[in-house]
Amino acid sequence: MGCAWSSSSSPSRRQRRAQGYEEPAVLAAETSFTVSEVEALYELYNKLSYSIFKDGLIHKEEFRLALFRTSERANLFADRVFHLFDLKRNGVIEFGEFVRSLSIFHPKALVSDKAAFAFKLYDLRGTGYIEKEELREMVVALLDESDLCLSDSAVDEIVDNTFSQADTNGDGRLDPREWEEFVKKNPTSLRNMSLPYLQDITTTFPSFATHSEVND
Amino acid sequence: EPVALNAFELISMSAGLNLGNLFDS
Repeated sequence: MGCAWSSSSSPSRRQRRAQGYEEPAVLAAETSFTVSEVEALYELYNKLSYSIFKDGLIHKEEFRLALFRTSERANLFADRVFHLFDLKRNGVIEFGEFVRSLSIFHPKALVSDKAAFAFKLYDLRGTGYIEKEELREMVVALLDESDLCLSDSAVDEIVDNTFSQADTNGDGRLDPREWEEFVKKNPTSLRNMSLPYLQDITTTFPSFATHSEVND
Repeated sequence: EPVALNAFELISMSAGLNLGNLFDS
């Protein structure tokens, strides 16, 4: 994808912004972040989006590079997260998409939003349900990428036991309501949906302070 | 005892879901 730039409304102070740039005030109004935090996230976004392709957009390879230190390693879950962050489905994550998606991972974000995101993540085939075979596929993928070793029968037992708890109507698949009930009873199932970093983002990226034009 | 594990908790251990790495990059 080529490099596409647009000018901001106040060019005297602001840098030229990459395609998909949205004003921090707009993003702050729609998310769990303050304006300063959105500006800090822009520092991170810039770093990630110029790591390989230098076009100010996060490509899947750059996302993988940030997660795994290599752009080559395909990973079911990382690729699923990338797909969900890419709200426009144009193969890249733009700044607004990055902020809106990360907002769900803010420790203060609504649990219902986290649960909804996780549901979409685990609904591999986009049927509107988490199917038992999808859950098995994900457990096998996790085992393949890790040092954990479980027998096929142990995997089956884990998947069956989880489904027996969650699939309350016994139709072999989880609908959004069953999922919501399940995570209420098993909140640790959403532990990967909260990033403590996001509560301290302006400390993590203090360089934003020299550029900030706002007082939150 | 592996059968006590919740499959979704197990999945949450995936490095691909550890977005904290974005901040360490």
